[in-house]
Amino acid sequence: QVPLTASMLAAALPQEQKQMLGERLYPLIQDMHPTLAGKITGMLLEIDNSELLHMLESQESLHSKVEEAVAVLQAHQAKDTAQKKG
Amino acid sequence: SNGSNINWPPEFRPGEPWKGLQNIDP
Repeated sequence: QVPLTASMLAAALPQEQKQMLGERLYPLIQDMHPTLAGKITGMLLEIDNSELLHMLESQESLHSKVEEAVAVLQAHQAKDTAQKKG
Repeated sequence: SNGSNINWPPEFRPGEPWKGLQNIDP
């Protein structure tokens, strides 16, 4: 697969840019967290495209952001569960 | 408002159009 570049992104519409980034990020995230991959990818797509490109190039950077996103997601879900219990 | 939103975050599904960001300026 051809690596995604900034110039490739620049040629696309904003909505398409996120789609392209998501398609590249998803399989990498799925390797780390198979059941949460869709949600984590959705969260990470809120980040700037330039940083997302960097994450695609740097395993270390991607890994740390994914772990950050998982922590936020779990805290969010725990809060929801607590609220439902009353 | 407590800011809670059980639908957050939007889920990305490969092969489907991404609709998570509806408010991007063209």
